[in-house]
Amino acid sequence: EAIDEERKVHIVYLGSLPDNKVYSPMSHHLGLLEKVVESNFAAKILTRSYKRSFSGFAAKLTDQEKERLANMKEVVSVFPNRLLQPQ
Amino acid sequence: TTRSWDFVGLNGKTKRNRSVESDTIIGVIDTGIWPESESFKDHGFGPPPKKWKGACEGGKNFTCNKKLIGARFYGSLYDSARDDEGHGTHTASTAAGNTVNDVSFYGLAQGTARGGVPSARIAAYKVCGIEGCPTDAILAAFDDAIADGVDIITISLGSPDVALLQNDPIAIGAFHAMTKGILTSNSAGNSGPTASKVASVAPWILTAAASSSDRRIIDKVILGNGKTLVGASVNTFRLNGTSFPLIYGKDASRQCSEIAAASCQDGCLESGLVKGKVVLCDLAYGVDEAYRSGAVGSILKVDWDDDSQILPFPATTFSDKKFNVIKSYYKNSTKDAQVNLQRSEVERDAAAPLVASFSSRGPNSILPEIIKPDISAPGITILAAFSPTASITESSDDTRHVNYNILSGTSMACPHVAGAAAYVKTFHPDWSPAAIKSSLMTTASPMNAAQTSYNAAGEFAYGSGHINPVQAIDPGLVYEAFKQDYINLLCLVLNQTDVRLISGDNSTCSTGSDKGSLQDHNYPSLAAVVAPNKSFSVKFHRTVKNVGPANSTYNAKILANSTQVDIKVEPEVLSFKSLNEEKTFTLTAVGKGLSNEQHSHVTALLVWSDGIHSVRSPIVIHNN
Repeated sequence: EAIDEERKVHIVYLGSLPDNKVYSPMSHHLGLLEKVVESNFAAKILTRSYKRSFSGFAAKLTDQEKERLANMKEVVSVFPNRLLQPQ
Repeated sequence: TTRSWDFVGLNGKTKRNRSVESDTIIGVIDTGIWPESESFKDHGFGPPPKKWKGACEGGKNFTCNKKLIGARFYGSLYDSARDDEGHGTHTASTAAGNTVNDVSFYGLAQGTARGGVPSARIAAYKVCGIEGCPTDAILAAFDDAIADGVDIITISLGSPDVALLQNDPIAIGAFHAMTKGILTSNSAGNSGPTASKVASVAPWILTAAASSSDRRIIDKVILGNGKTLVGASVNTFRLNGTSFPLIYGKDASRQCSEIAAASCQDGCLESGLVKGKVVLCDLAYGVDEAYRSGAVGSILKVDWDDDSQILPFPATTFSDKKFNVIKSYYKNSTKDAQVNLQRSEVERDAAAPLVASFSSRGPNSILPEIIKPDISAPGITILAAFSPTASITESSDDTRHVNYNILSGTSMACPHVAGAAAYVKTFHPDWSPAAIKSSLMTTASPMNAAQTSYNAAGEFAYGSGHINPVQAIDPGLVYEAFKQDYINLLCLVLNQTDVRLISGDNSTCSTGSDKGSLQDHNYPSLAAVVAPNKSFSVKFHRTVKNVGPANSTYNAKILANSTQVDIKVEPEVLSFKSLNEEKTFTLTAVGKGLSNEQHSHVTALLVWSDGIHSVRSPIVIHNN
């Protein structure tokens, strides 16, 4: 129910890719999001999936959703997106 | 670049392993790339290396070739990997651009442009838009670059704020790259010369500080009294040798406060008062107001004059002392002050390499036992490829466009370090990222350590010294480190949960007496933190691997300027019987105590020498 302005992009870092060959990162990422938002909404707030060299995703989250994800055993860390600059 | 690679010893005649170089891929995470640049043409290149698993997904109107073999972009606000800013084109060409004859910036810095490894391939990952470079995009670029099969990653991006390793996408991405054998070079940041601002702090990253090369771009101002002053800016405009009246900003404004007018703040200068004159401004950003108000030129004050910035119209910059000479001349010749602004010229800078004033300094605020930056490379007035549609200065009134531009920053040093690392890798394709890093650090040339106003930080400013890629292919010994070594280091400063935040796996931290100490991480430079005003005795344990002749004997030598510290190495002689044989040694530093002044430190140099190789490691004991 949170309006878009209340959501901020966060990186949900899940660490190394599992060795399991049938592992589907996308469904894993959506599955995790579906634990904190309604299933039909998860795809809308997922902005990026990391799936080739390590696992994780970026999603527009409220503070509450961020906390819930951060407390999940399989989530390594959740940190806010920020801007870097050319040097 | 037209001079910097020659300055570090990689010239057109340097020994190269061309077929391996052609199979080397540099991943550039930046503002994109200008694919049509001469520096990225594919004449003479064969098909992409077999190991390449990437793609050309550069988007609209973007075509790759056999030199620029891959491109991706990660923003929703742009539709291609094309570089609209010029920064990524500049860094990519610095690392691996083709050899291109007779390039210059309006005749300045003329020469043959060349990257560090001109035969290498480039994969560009565009992560920055006008708003900046979001970390979610940076992490996505690492995710792809590692899987695509690049050999070296160069990322000239950063923040003025230091992030914890577990929240730092460059540290996390580079960690995964390291585990796959890929070394990441990252810019130290441009927050110098204030201490402890270096933003790239992870030990598995090779962090680049910016230094001067022996080509300096200057511009002269001749005052009406005949005195000539040498300024530091890139002024490509000719005023035909004519002198013009000089006016101080505060005398050219009636509606602004004296301070605002003296700085030439926006809207302060009156056209009628500055027309046909050169305006003196107390701040560098006054150049735009001087330009817009119709002045002929401008003289501006800057904090540091070791870097020459491009200015959008006839102008030059001076640091405090020289600027005050001009101000005094103006005051003393009230109505008749005249100045003649000369076009920029190039001169040889015998003081190089000197670390840049803007280059971010240590100590490392996250891991003070790891000296950061690691190494220095040219980062002042570097001429390299540029996007022809991008603005060459920040002034909206500057309509000039070029194919090769002069930029300064640790961004420019970073691809020099990446290019040097790639050069080493072409001779040693199987070396680990740590071994390549070690080879560059222990063979680095000495910097000019003259105690200028901004150069007091020593190793905290320039790390192990100045890149010397030719020497780095034959370092003799290397300090090796692998994933588990970095995990062990992190376990000393973070709890197991936080270590897993970085490694992303189920790494465990040992407990009890076998944890080791922060001084024991097998880093190619040595640092320790001690309490102020207390005597200290610090032990460092290190292992070196013989990568030179099988039978070799190395002797340890300590070079120290200070009597504050007594350093002993045990054993003092290391004898090797085979290639890749490893030997350990212990270095003990004993001192009576450092003062409690901020960042008080003593330095020394450990040199292992077999008569041919000289394996150098700086030692810094500091109070943090």
